[in-house]
Amino acid sequence: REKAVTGVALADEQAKMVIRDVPDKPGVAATIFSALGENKINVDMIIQATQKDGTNSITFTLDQDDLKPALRVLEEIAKMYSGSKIEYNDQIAKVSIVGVGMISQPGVAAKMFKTLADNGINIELISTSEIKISCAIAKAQGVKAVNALHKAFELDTVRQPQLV
Amino acid sequence: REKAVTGVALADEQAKMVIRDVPDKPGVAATIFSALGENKINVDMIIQATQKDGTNSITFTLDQDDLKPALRVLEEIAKMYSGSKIEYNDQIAKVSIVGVGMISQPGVAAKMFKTLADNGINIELISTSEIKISCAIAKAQGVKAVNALHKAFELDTVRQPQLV
Ligand SMILES: C[C@@H](O)[C@H](N)C(=O)O
Ligand SMILES: C[C@@H](O)[C@H](N)C(=O)O
Repeated sequence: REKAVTGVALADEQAKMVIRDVPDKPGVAATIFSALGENKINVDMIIQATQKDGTNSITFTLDQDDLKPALRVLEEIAKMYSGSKIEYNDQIAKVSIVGVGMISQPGVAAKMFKTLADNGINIELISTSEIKISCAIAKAQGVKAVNALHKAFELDTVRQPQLV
Repeated sequence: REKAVTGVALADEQAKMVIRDVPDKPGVAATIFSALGENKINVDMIIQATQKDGTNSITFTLDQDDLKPALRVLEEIAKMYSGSKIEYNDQIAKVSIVGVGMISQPGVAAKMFKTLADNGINIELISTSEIKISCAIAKAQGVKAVNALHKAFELDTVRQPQLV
């Protein structure tokens, strides 16, 4: 059986921002990301889960260097949606496992989450694609996480972050 | 300049499930996905955004056919975490845009969100990787969404869903 996971990647100069309690209606995500795009702010992960009581929150990660300009953009946006709030944290690391074989093996995500848990690492964000699972964790735990995942998935050397 | 987006994909036999208000501490995600894995339930997207007041919610998508077995698993899990609740919706479509050129162009996500908004389509979930942006929307709007995105990103034919 091919190895489900062929690489582990770490990006530890990240920050996360959340705009909470925006209306859950068409056009809101477009407004937020158009404003960020016009200000040339490069966003990494965009994560929005299920709405509650008609409002929703959108979380995204970006380079630490872009945090201040992004905050200025979001503060303008928040004025448009009364009740919305902005939160951020600039001590984030993104750790990812990648591999084409993942799709057919349901236990891979569980193994990643369990490896992080066994090392006392809390998962702050989760985002997945067919061949990649990414978790945002505290920046201080980035290296410990990568080493633990390496061991758990029996990989030899740290692979260069792949384009996935 | 290369086309940022080279394909649009649609999966419209999906369901989404949410386990709300679980403790935001290490081990919880591992418990949930180990149980799903042991029951051979294949999960597609896993989305967890930022916690609030020490609790968090985890949303995931899966084939409609797996909804009932997954519900049985989650109901057992929910007993372990008092205050947690399960919600689901089996009328979901996942629409994705893919393309290697996206990474360097911040406006691509905004354009996708705006195209959906202009067609009156509400975005229920968002999940991204470096070369793919996926949105969960109402199943009934799946085909309209794919056609609108096709036109917006000037693509000729619908590409087969890519492994990204
Ligand atoms: C919250 C936001 O994503 C909204 N549902 C939209 O479609 O823009
Ligand atoms: C909510 C859940 O993801 C928790 N933070 C964990 O690490 O398992």
